[in-house]
Order: sequence, then structure tokens, then C-alpha cells
Amino acid sequence: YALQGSRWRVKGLTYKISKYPKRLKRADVDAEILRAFSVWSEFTDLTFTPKTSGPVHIEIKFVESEHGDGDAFDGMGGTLAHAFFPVFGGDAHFDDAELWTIGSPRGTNLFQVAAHEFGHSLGLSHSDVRSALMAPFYRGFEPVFKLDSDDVLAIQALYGKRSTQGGNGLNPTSGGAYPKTTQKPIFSPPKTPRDDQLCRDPKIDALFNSADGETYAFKGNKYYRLTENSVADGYPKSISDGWPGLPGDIDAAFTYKNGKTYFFKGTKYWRFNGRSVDGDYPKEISEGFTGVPDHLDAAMVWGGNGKIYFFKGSKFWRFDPLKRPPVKSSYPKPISNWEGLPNSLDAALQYTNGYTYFFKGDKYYRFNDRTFAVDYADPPFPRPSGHWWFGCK
Amino acid sequence: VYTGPVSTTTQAEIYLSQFGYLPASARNPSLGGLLDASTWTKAVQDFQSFAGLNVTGELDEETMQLMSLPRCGVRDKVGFGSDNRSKR
Repeated sequence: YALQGSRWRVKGLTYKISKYPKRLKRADVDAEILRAFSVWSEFTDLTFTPKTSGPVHIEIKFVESEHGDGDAFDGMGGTLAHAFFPVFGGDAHFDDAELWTIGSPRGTNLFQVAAHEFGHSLGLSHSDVRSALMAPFYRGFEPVFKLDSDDVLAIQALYGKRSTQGGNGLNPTSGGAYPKTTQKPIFSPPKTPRDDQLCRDPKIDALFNSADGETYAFKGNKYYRLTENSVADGYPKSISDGWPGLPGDIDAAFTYKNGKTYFFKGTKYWRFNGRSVDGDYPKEISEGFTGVPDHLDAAMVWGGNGKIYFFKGSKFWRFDPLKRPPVKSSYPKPISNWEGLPNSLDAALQYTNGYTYFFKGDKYYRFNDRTFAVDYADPPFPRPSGHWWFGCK
Repeated sequence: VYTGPVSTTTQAEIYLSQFGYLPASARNPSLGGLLDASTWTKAVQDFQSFAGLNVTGELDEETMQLMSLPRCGVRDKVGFGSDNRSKR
């Protein structure tokens, strides 16, 4: 993340919408703007109070083309909105030539753009993290909005952590729900704690995110789809039913940025496009992943550089499909380079919150890519994966 | 007031607006904006194409490295010269 260089001296901020968009109802806009501010107040002691008149900290208006600040809007597309940093007043302007929408994949989602702009109003610049709200471009409607850990760290760097913290600590985005929200807070406790085979033995073979955003855990001949805090209803299912042609007892799996999912077992690997095998598989690992050993422990794609990391025993290999050779001669390297991680891992996954999680036995470790070490937390890592990931009693 | 490092993204935004790939407002230090994804990607792609790089639309290491090199910044009446000036 990046900070612009200024912030508000007070935590109780006021705002008003001095000009509403032409195509939306005022009450709906009020609710979405409040919800967008709540994205930031959830993780800090900041409060945002709407006013209808008088001076305020943040003035919001929907305007078109030249609107008095010297930075004219450019019609539909292009620049969607802009906001001034605190030292320049904090006001937020939205281009009313856009088709502002609420809860719809059509047009431009008001809530997401407003939450981004208010980040600027509070002192945040654009982040290098693509998944962050403060990335410089609008990625389209996200029905389930989650604030990236990068954004949380950014806002807390300016305003500190919320003094009355909710959530369970697995994810910095846990905590209170947004008001009038259509999204749900992630990692809230499951309604009905589970008690099944996975809970009795939470050691897993592999864990990966699919191209459509689901997270799956593989164990033996079964697989589980994970929800925010547990296992989805109706699971486990048979791997042979879910991924026809794939055997059980998988060693490792990951989904690459081409959307294909790769599974590894023994000396072989399979490539799947969704749930269908993507050609003539299995193939030898030595054929498709030159320089990577057989009989892997774990694999993952690290979002920081898009490279693939393979783990086996006390060593890891970094694989870059775009380079020749794809594994540099300086590999393998010791897993001890990843501060706090044990050898002989079972599974690895970069989760949607930006943290990287490693699983071994019945426990997991949360690795912080920013400090490049296993996180210090209370309770400390490793933590029991049954309780924190699989919704077990 | 905290003065921290400027993100790679912000450096790229300033550069791309300076040379005509993004709106001039992207280098206004008093505000931050949000672009639609296609505008951003096209700006990066246009620069990569102009510079003879692989056209990926991603701010990869090679692209950022090229942006950090000294280059001609011919000024015209409206500011810096643009890579995108059209011929009459």
C-alpha cells in the first residue's frame, strides 16, 4: 500500500452529499455512501456522520465534465471519480456521466467506487496490490465485497486499529458487518459446528483456489468445498465424481493465472480446465515442470510475483514458466528461508485475503508476505485447522 | 504528515499521464482517482507497444524498468510532449 502523506487529526469525521446522481434515488445513495464509509470504520476508530448542511470534512458530489476543480471528468469510462487527500480537503467527486448502479453487474458499482475514493479522502494513495480496493482501476462489480488485507494495513497505519475488535483473528477482514450490507463478514463462527472424518483427522493432502473463486480441500479420495468459516453443505464428495480422471491421494494442487488447475501425484501431473481434464493427461512432472521433483508435499502460486512454489521435505523450488530454465540453478533452497515455517508441509495456499497459508498435520500457519515471516498473533500460529478452517467443534 | 515511499503504481500513473497515455489528472498530486480497467490496461499496453516490450497490459518489472530510464521529455504548449501525438 502507499500513503499520500496526510491524514485527518480527528477520528470523528462528517460528510454531506451536496449533489446527488441523476439516476439513483437519494435514499439509496445515502445508504451506499454510508456503507462505503463503513468499509474503513470497521477496522479503525474512525466514525462518519452524515450532515445535510453546514461545514463538513468530506463533501461528496456527482458532477459532469468541468466542475470547478480544474480536473474535468471525461464522460462515460475513463476516470470514474476522484477525491482529494486530507491536506487538500478530502472532498470526493463522482463523474455523473457514469451509469452508477447498486448491487448490479451492469454499470459502475457506486459502493465499490465510493469506498475507493474515501480511501483517498482518508489519505491512501494507489496500491501496487492488484486485489486491493486501492488498486488504481475498477475491476467490475464484486457481489461479495471483501476489503483486502493490504487496505486494512494501510488504513490502520494512518488511524490505528479499532479498539473494540470483533472477528476471530484468522483474517484481518473479520469483524463487524457493514450496515445494510449485501455482503457477509467472512470467518464468522459457523452456525453448526461440524464433527466428521475431516474434523477427527484434519490433515489434508492439498488445498487450492479454483478459477471461479472457490476453495477446495482434498483428502484421500474425497474433496471438500470450503466456505468462509466451514465446509459447504453436501460435502465431502468423491474426487472421481468432481474431477473425472483424477485419482485420490493427491500430493499438491494449484490454479495458475491461466485459469487451469494442476494436480500432482507421485511422478505425474494432470491439468484441468474447470472440471474437465485439459488434454492428454497425466504427464510426467519431469516433462512439464522441468527442475521440479516428484512426490511433492505442496504447491502454490504466489500472487506477489505470479511464480509457482513447490515444497518437498526441507526444500522449496520456484518455477517461472516464462523463463528458461524455469527453475533457476540456485534452487532448491531451504524452507527455513520462510521464517517460522516447518519442513514437510501438507498443503499451501495463497488465500483471497493476500495471506499465504501453510498446512501441516492438524495445524496451519499464516504467512505474512509483507514481513516474510509467520505472523505473530493471539492465539499464535500454528493454529488448529479443524477449528479455524473446517468449522469443527 | 508522513512521507513514505511512492508506490510503483503511482509512479507508473504519473509517468503514463506525463507522456499522454492517461488523463493529466492522474498526475495531480492533490487527488487520487479511479479509472475503469480498460483505460488503465490500454494505457499500459500502448506504452509497452511504443517501447517495443511484450504487450501484456501488466506493470511488470521490464515495463517499470523502462519507465525509470531517462528519456526525452520535450515540452509543448500544454506541458510535456506526448508519445501519442497524432500526425495531421
